[in-house]
Amino acid sequence: SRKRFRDTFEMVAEEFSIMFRTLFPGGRAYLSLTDEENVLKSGIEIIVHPPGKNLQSISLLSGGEKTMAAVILLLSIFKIKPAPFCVFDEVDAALDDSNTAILADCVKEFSRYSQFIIITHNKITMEKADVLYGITMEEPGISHIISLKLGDPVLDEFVGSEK
Amino acid sequence: SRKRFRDTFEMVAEEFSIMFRTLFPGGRAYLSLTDEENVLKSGIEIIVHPPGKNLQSISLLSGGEKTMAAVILLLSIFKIKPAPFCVFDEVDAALDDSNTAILADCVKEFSRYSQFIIITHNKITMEKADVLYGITMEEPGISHIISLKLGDPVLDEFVGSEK
Amino acid sequence: MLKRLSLYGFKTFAKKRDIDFSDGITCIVGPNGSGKSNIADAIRWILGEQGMKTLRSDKLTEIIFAGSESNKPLNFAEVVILLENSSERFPLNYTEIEITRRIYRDNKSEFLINRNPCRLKDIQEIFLDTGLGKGGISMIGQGQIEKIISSDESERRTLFEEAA
Amino acid sequence: MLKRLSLYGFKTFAKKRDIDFSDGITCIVGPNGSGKSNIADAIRWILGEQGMKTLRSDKLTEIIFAGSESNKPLNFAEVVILLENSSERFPLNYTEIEITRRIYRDNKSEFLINRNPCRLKDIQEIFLDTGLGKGGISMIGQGQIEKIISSDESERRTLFEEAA
Ligand SMILES: Nc1ncnc2c1ncn2[C@@H]1O[C@H](COP(=O)(O)OP(=O)(O)OP(=O)(O)O)[C@@H](O)[C@H]1O
Ligand SMILES: Nc1ncnc2c1ncn2[C@@H]1O[C@H](COP(=O)(O)OP(=O)(O)OP(=O)(O)O)[C@@H](O)[C@H]1O
Ligand SMILES: [Mg+2]
Ligand SMILES: [Mg+2]
Repeated sequence: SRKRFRDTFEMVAEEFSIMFRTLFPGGRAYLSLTDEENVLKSGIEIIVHPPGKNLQSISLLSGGEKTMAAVILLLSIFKIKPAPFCVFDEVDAALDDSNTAILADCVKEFSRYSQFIIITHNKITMEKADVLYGITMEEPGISHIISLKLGDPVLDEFVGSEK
Repeated sequence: SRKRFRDTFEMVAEEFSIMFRTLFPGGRAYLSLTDEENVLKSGIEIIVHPPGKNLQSISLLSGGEKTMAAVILLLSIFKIKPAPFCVFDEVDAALDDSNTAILADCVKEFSRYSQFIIITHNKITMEKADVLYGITMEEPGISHIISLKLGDPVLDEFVGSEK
Repeated sequence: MLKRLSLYGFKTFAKKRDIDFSDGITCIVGPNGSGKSNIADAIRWILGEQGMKTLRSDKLTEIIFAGSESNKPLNFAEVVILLENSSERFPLNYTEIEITRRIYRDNKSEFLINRNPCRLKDIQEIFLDTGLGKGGISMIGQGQIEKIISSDESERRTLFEEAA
Repeated sequence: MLKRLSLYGFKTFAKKRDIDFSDGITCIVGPNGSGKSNIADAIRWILGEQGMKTLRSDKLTEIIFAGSESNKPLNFAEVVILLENSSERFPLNYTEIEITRRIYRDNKSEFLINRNPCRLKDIQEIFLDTGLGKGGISMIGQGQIEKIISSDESERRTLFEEAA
């Protein structure tokens, strides 16, 4: 079990580093065990270097940078141990255009092997959907669901603000 | 001091109720003291009724509904006791178009008496600015500030995603 | 994989509604307060979630439709999930798994797997160790994504253990 | 009211930068990680903030520009704020108040009010009870707005007391 944890950790760590520097050329990210001797009790440290920036503690990262690092870590774990499906509720809230597009493409790629259910206000994210549902309150206080087609003008009522 | 707290509380509570139902016709919101006898130790309860919905605990409210209620409470306190200036860092992150516009108009109105510094990715919010600054990383890792004019095509690089 | 979710009386879903999911990406959009996160809550609940904080309520009966301007409250909430299991992803001998969960105003609960009554525990056990159970990382709630890297070292550790 | 903020060596502001504020609404926009929240941090810091968590760092010297791909680290961070005080909003006998705060790599600090050396405490006292001081509600950080109504009752109480 100690070996199993160690192996999984190393696979996830490798995936994390590769994915981060692929999506952010010039950037680096690593996972490391704080206590190499005591793998079963060790904490896990996360080190993130956005492109062009020097190494500092992850608490100094911006909201968008933290979101991207967190999503990449999550997807790295998924790659090693896929879940039956995944639900993301407005994970793109803190992201600018560029990062939203990177995230959306990344999820699109993963969706070939895994199922994703994504709640969003974001048009860029929406455009990657295979199936799109709009939730409305046609009657006060009661949710109503309608199927939407990308490119449907009705969609504009469902699109959150232009950021 | 007990009297002073009581008076301030009642003024803020009145402002909160008025502002909420003005911005959300058909909706209601109240503040109440949990312990009327012991004003100096009492907790403060917040009750929010979005239009058309029945009264329930505020924990059930959506992200956007909570944000709007919180901002209205904040502005109610400001009206009674204005601060020299106010800094909002991406308070519109959870809001859809309609609520973003309501918030932006509300802040515009308040800005006649108070100074606001607003960090946002949102075009609707940006359009209310009297002065607009874009922050970029022209040199890696170093912030650069440029003055922007509304309507300037350069603005598109600064606008977050279309939601 | 998740095929369909049916909600009836769950939070704002006063009228019975079905949602069919794509095997790729299904996006859910709509204005603030329309019920999007309520759908995510329903998924957590049907997978056996008991944590009130995660469901944003103070007691379990608060998830039953409480009435609105135009409708009276309901007396129960029901969620049904239909899962595809031909790849035997879930530890049950069915190619399709249908899970039903109901709660009534008097706090009674009902649990069914493929229409057979069972206990909450039986449902939770299906999802143990899949990333969908308690402590799993497949369900990211609103405002929660940053916690994955901000959380202290021991919390992250739990994340990895769940995955390992 | 806030007239100008100057940053030099503060986080990503390696080069000296001035920001002049409108008396109405000043909006700050830009891509993720460009430095917008760093400006908000600089405002908190110059008003006397000492809380590491609020400044997103583990120790105070972490707010000094740490270098980048193209630039060497700096040895100090300096923030200067210029406040309009003709309405005597602040308890000082000046129509304009200029506050300077510096920190050096060796952890030495300098504080100045209108170019006169003072203690951190003197700066903090200017903003006590204005909504800008510790516990005040005029500075809403990223992801913090919902806490105003989600926080438990005693926390909200503190909010009101600060306002009253
Ligand atoms: N038991 C219930 N009965 C009726 N309405 C309920 C019940 N539980 C929650 N609600 C309502 O559901 C709404 C919240 O829905 P939800 O969180 O799904 O919104 P959302 O679409 O995710 O919005 P946002 O974009 O702001 O996150 C609230 O207005 C709340 O009052
Ligand atoms: N002392 C320092 N030296 C150099 N860079 C620093 C320092 N402190 C913080 N940073 C960098 O500042 C960046 C964060 O900036 P900031 O939080 O202002 O971004 P932001 O514009 O608010 O972005 P977002 O839109 O994602 O919230 C991080 O990349 C971080 O590494
Ligand atoms: Mg939501
Ligand atoms: Mg920020």
